[in-house]
Amino acid sequence: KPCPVNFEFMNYTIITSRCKGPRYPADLCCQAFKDFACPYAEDLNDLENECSSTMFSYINLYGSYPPGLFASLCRDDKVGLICPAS
Amino acid sequence: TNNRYISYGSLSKNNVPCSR
Repeated sequence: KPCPVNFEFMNYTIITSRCKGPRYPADLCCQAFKDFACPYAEDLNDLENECSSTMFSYINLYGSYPPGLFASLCRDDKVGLICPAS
Repeated sequence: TNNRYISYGSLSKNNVPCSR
């Protein structure tokens, strides 16, 4: 099942300008990640498509982040990372 | 109400290298 969102040419500076190594502070990185990803939450949470894998490939590519950074850094609630009310 | 979230299932894709 293809991803309906095109993650290839998106502006990742919302993440890359705020989440920086070598420390990758969790508060900044996770908030930046949510600011980027929350608009696409429904498509990302659909594990029948490739959206999530594709998005992380580009995030890691544009930000040169270590694999698994956001998965190991970010925890909110038992269901996942809570998105701000729109 | 706001019940939007990024699931951990989705987040776990961050661990999978794209070549796999």
